[in-house]
Amino acid sequence: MLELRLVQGNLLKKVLEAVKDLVTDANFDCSSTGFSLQAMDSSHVALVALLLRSEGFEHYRCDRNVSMGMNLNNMAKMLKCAGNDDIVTIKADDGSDTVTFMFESPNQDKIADFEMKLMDIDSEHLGIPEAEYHAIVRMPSSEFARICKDLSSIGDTVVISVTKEGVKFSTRGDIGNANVVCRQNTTVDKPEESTTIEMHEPVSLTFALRYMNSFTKATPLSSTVTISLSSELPVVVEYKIAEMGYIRFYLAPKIED
Amino acid sequence: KQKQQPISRFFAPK
Repeated sequence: MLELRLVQGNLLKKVLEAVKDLVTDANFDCSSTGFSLQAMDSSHVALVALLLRSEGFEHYRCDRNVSMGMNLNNMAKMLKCAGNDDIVTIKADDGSDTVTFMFESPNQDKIADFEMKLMDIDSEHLGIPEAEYHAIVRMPSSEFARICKDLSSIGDTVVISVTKEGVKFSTRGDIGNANVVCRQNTTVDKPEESTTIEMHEPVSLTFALRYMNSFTKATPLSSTVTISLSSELPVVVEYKIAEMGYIRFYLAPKIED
Repeated sequence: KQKQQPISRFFAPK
């Protein structure tokens, strides 16, 4: 028996909007730790890892570890039917081939049940080793989204370089090239508007902008984004989900052929 | 010319 009650139901709506374009089908794993997902995109270039900790749910019952295979587009369709202020409960019976999403309006005057068919998905979990990153950039998530969108109108790839001067996002394409430099800026009033750069070593890596733009679909989940870079490692683009966990996107860099 | 690396080059199955 599984029953997870999330008062901020719109968090789950936002999570689905953030991953459904990158991943088609995925197993959601439910354990005493929380509700999680790890999945690769169809071309095995990017990986998404989601964790919603059990403590973040108002009620969390998970009698045994369960893995539920879901089509994320279908799940997103169902969650779109929940109101933004609705409480969402995920329910599944042991051995059942369906999952139920229950939506309750805040004043309990409307209760809806949406039952979705589960699917068998063969997927292996990848081990993500702890790593020391050469540079960690924390910046407003809307700013990062804007840069990725702007650069993708010029080129297909972005070079992210971190030096003492700041973090530089560069692209080049048929019509020309573009560089956006963000300097460390902690003097603003609100911490969520600041840019901080923790650099141990300068680093410069090239990534496909198509994936970066896809990651920025998670922008509504968090006002800030953390970009962790190390040469010879996938970049980690992390959006913290307040009081609940995180969504992390890993993207392998491009190299000279 | 640049080549896209797969994620499996960095992360192995558990």
